[in-house]
Amino acid sequence: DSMILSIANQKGGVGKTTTAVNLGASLGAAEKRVVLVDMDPQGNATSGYGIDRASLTHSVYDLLLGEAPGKVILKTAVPQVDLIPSAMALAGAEIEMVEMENREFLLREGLAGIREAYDFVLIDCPPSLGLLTLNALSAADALLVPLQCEYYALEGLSHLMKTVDLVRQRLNPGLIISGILLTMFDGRNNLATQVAEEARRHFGDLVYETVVPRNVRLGESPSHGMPILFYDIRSKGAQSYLDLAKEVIQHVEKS
Amino acid sequence: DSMILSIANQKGGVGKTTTAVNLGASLGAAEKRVVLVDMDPQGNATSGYGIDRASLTHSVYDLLLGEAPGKVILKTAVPQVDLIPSAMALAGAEIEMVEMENREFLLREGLAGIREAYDFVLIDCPPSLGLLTLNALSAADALLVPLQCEYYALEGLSHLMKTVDLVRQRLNPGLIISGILLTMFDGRNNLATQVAEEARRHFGDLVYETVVPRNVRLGESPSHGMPILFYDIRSKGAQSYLDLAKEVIQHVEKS
Ligand SMILES: Nc1ncnc2c1ncn2[C@@H]1O[C@H](COP(=O)(O)OP(=O)(O)OP(=O)(O)O)[C@@H](O)[C@H]1O
Ligand SMILES: Nc1ncnc2c1ncn2[C@@H]1O[C@H](COP(=O)(O)OP(=O)(O)OP(=O)(O)O)[C@@H](O)[C@H]1O
Ligand SMILES: [Mg+2]
Ligand SMILES: [Mg+2]
Repeated sequence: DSMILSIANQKGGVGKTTTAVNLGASLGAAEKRVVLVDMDPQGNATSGYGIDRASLTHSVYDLLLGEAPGKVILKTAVPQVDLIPSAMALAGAEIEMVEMENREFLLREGLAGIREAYDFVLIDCPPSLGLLTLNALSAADALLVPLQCEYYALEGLSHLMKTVDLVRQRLNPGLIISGILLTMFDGRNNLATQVAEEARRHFGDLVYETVVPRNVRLGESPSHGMPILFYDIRSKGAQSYLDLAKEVIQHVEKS
Repeated sequence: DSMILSIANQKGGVGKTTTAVNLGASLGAAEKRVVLVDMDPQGNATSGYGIDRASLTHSVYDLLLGEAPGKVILKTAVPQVDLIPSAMALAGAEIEMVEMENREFLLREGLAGIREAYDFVLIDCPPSLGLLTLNALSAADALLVPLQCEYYALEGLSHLMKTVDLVRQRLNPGLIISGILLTMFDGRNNLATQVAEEARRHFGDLVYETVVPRNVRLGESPSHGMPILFYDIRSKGAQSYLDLAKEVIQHVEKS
């Protein structure tokens, strides 16, 4: 059975793309079949796998408008991991989608025919709670929330949780929270430790045991167009995403 | 004469709010009269000045719908600096604005009556190029682009510059780029140094001389609801924003 996992948080720069790219590759390394959907007009997950958007003719934009999934799925250089790339056209899509029937379900419908071919469908979201992210939340079985260990990021969490409740009530009753992932954690920094404690106090077991440390190799790997597993497997960043993949697989096998 | 400066970049987490809050306070310290407009539904600039959104009855949302500016301007604890706060209602505003006449000029019209009362109007933008940011770019005399010294942030810059060209052609012919501000710079990190060099090679004098270093005090000050000037004036973060204020004032006086 397959699991659709959306990676979302309206706060910018918290590690959504870094998590989507590297969790994807780590699940692939654990022999899971993965497809990564890049729902962000910025297209960072697409370039994180070394793919040049300008050279593409199809993208997730076409999938939203009813194109057959087979036309938009790309193989990546990483075994077991496929990609449905982003496109510049996504930037204007939200305004176009406002008028459409079923505007929140376009992605869900697009993925219906392919989910069985994969163990995991990961969806990278833009930093907003607009129609692109709502499509990802409506399509998902579960939500992974990267939480940067900073004040503004913690402040935004309650707004995200309220939106998730609304999505559950109106669009996707089965949506669960897979977990909250602490990212860019630096144990020497009091603020980071305080935010981590606060998150665990509020959300308890929802917070993954795996914590992603601040690790410069995670920032370097996208400039080489590859996930960290292939750029520097010995780094703390790579190890933490391998741990996260194990934890996510355990969650799925338990439920 | 007053200057309307928008602080924008669709890449998330690059230091837009940190720059809006701290440049504002630093311009205030230089005896300039400042109003900060929080156009981000997240409302981080509002809480960066210690203001609790939940307690407010008016916000920039009302200004966009034609409310008198006098009703929405708040005094902050910082002398010389006023605020037009954000509101949760902004999150749904983009969908509401799509249908409106003049949808890109609502903010410009709202600010027309108050700009003469200030030396600087700073506008903090959300991490997207949707209608809220387009309103800010249409209202602005100039744009300040915070650039985090990371790969994904640099990758997104060309898309932002293309959008600025479109805004200049269709909405605001007088829009200039005030400058590109390197943020979260860590000299020990090769990637940061490479990104800084690349930005200077591409954009030359458009890159401010002032560089904002990565400085944990900048992350701590929002949790105390105050700009860094009032939290820790001796910190490198505070000094860099005082330098930036001087540089921005010089640019204005020269042109
Ligand atoms: N654990 C980490 N250690 C160091 N750098 C990191 C880490 N995680 C992410 N980064 C870097 O921080 C920046 C922000 O991360 P990323 O782009 O993944 O966040 P995002 O939430 O996807 O941003 P956006 O909101 O713009 O989509 C990137 O430059 C990335 O390379
Ligand atoms: N120079 C710096 N040194 C250390 N931390 C910083 C620095 N500048 C900003 N930060 C912290 O990094 C995080 C991102 O900064 P900020 O929220 O200002 O970016 P933003 O571009 O406004 O994000 P968003 O895209 O969500 O609006 C915040 O937690 C902030 O406190
Ligand atoms: Mg991203
Ligand atoms: Mg911000």
